[in-house]
Amino acid sequence: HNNEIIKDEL
Amino acid sequence: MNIFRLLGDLSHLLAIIILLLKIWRTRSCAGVSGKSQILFALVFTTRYLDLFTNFISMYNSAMKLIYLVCSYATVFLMYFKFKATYDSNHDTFRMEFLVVPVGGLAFLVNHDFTPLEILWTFSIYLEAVAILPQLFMISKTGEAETITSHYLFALGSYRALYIVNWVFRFYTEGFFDLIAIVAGCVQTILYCDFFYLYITKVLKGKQLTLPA
Repeated sequence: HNNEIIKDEL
Repeated sequence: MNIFRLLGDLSHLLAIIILLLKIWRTRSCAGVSGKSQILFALVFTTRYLDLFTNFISMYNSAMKLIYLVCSYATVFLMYFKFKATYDSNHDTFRMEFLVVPVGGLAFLVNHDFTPLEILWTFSIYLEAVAILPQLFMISKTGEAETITSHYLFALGSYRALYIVNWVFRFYTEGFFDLIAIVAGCVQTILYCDFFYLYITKVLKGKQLTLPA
């Protein structure tokens, strides 16, 4: 699920 | 991190610094849309709410802080310190025409129906259209100062470089975020006619004037 991907982009 | 994203971030940082220095040094915000700057401050505010809860790296936290501080400083300079030079007669784009539809879309199309995710999605959609008041203002005045056109070129290049970064990440990590990609493409497409004018005029030393 997408929100497991840490938002590492600015 | 990859070179495309790093160049994109540096281009974004350059744009923000160019604008802030232009206003500070010339003590004037003529030709700059205050509404776009308010929207950008809103974009960073809703996107970086996890600044203190979700540490990624020193670089990530430092850049988020710089973006937040510079965007609010720019809004402050435009609406308070150098308010007399703010051209409100030409900065007439209705921000609510952007914020309301973008807010509704963020509720309908998102990865996760949680407050933080919806606000992040809102910031992604809003950033895609936040430059419209600025482009609208230039179309009304029919011209832009050269420094403002450099600002816009750096700002437009940042998201174009992010698109290359997303292609690169897709092929190397299999990572992709459709919401960010679609919004990023819309954002970059909005700059296309400006890019054309910038390359055909400003790079040849001419003033950026829009065909009336």
